[in-house]
Amino acid sequence: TGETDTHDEL
Amino acid sequence: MNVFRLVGDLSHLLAIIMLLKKIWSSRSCAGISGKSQLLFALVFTTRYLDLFTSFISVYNTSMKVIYILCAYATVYLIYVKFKATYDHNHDTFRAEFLVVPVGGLAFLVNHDFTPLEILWTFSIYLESVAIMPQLFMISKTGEAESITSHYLFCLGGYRALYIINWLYRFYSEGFFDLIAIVAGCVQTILYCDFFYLYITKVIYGQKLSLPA
Repeated sequence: TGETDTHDEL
Repeated sequence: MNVFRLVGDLSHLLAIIMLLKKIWSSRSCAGISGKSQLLFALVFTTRYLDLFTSFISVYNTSMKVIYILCAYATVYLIYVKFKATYDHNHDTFRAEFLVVPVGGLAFLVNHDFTPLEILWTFSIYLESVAIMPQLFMISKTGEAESITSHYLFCLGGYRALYIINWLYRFYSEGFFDLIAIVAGCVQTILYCDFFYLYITKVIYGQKLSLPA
């Protein structure tokens, strides 16, 4: 589903 | 990183700096909802705990630090330094009606049931409604200074640009985060009424007055 474990957005 | 997210972040940064400067140079926080600023400080605190655990980029880390510092500086100016000018008679939105449901929802709907992830989810949900005390205050006072309107326009615009960023990332890299997208849409929708008034009034130099 393309969700990443670390959030790379502010 | 894409241009939509970059412009969105800069718009967010501009809003935060603009508000801080307005309060500092006018030495007054009249017309500003301290509750919304407290909620934003809470949003940044709960969202950027990963400052210590994961490094994305210098840009990411420095922006997080700037957001947190500015948020607490704004809260300090409102509740400590210029508290005599704080308009608590009009800043009466019950923030607990936002924090409690959002806290519960963060436990129920999240990507991963871990403390950091639940706090991140809490901050995403909270940010989507954190502006309500400010919009409520403007509807009570019936008007907003033009600088406050510009602040709200930049603040609302940042998440609207993030929505475009999410569309772009979905089609270009198949990335999407449904929690952030849904909350971002709710957040942007809350500004629609204000955007309409801003475009039709403030641009032409009139004072913004929400229907009381």
